[in-house]
Amino acid sequence: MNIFRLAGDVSHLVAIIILLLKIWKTRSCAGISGKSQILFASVFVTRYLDLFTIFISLYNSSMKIIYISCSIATVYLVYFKFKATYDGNHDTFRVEFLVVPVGGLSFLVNHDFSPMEILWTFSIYLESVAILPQLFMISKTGEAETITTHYLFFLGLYRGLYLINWIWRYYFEGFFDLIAIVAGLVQTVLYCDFFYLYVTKVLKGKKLSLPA
Amino acid sequence: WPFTQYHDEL
Repeated sequence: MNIFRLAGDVSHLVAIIILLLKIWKTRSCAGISGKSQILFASVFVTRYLDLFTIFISLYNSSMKIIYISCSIATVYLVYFKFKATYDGNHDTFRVEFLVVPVGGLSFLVNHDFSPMEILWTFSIYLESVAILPQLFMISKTGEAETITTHYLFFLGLYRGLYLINWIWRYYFEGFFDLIAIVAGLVQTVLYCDFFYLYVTKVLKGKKLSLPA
Repeated sequence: WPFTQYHDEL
């Protein structure tokens, strides 16, 4: 465990909590893509099946349980508790265009052709693109609430910090997981355009709105 | 092709 990995995990947790609190406090999930949230919940469920097979550390297991519970709670809030506020008309990204290719790819390119490993690979690939419905929704409505942009910032920062963690681990531990690295790079790149808007607009106190 | 026995990251 190095500082970048820890900061990445914390940043990921902050993102998840920000979103949960935003929905809970405002009693509304307006502007949030339920589809992205379903994808993230699927990512956690398929990746953390190893909770039942191996024990790495108390930290590892507790974080996995927190991520899974929070992501499922978020999906519940969007589709059940605050369904009336869910902006489904703007959440029109075709998720099958992500899930089908990602599913196929995880069968073709993986570390080991076993059910657990294929599901892990699926979760890694799916996570890299799971934010697309949310970004698509923002591009459709042309704006995002400031709190939603903070959520996206921490979510993007998390994978960026993991990239630094992987460079660190390569040099100091000889650790190298090509699947995670390539997917993590794709994931981080998808946030770049958003990062630019976040720094140039949101951090200067302006609302994130896109030119028509 | 590096094979990791288990995944220790989140």
